[in-house]
Amino acid sequence: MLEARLEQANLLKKVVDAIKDLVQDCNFDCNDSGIALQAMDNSHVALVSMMLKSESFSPFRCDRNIALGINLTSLTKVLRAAQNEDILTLKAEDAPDVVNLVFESAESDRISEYDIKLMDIDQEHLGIPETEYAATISMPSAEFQRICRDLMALSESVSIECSKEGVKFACQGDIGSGSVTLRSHTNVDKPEMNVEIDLTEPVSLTFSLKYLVGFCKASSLSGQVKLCLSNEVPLLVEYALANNSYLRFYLAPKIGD
Amino acid sequence: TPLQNDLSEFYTAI
Repeated sequence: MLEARLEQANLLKKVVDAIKDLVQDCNFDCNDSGIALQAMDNSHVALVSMMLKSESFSPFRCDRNIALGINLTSLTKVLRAAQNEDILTLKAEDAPDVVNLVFESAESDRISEYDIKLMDIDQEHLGIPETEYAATISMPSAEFQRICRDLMALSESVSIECSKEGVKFACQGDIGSGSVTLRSHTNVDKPEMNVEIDLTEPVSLTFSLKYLVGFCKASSLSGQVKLCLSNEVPLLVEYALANNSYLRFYLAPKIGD
Repeated sequence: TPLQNDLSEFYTAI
């Protein structure tokens, strides 16, 4: 059986909120290392990969591999009933029909309990190899969100060019063009404001801004976001969570014109 | 507008 207790419901609320517009029905794959999810959007352009390590829960117990097929719209409805600060416990039997969610207020004696019916989801799973990326950029997640939103006002695509000069986000649209260039930057007092560019070779790739803006819904999960790029492979956008847990998005590049 | 790639062109289904 599965029993996984989160100190704050907020974490799961934010994760689900960040991915629910991208993917609808997902398997939450539970085993002794934690709870993982991988799902592609309907157009097969973007993929979300979540890992909540067992260390992110206290306690965490999962004796067997259990796949919880959950509709994220349903999960969102139930999670709305949880306060951000509530303790959240997920429970399921070994061959479950439902997943049970318990929300406990730390301040009062209120306990609420919900069951969500599970679905059989036959999901395509992609093998994503460990990749040595040509460029890795760590930057404030709010800055990345701002850049994507600002450029989307002009165009549906953005080119991300990384060179030893820095990283340049540029777009061209009907009304004109725009770009934002960031250079490496260290803020000793506020490390969350750091921009770190690790480059082994110059990279230039073009991506759909609609998807990037969607990924940025995860910004409240982490002060920093990591962008990993290599020529002619999908972009990795990673929001690191506590205890080596993460929320990652992969986005296929655009080609030619 | 550049053409949009598909993720399955890069990663194999398992």
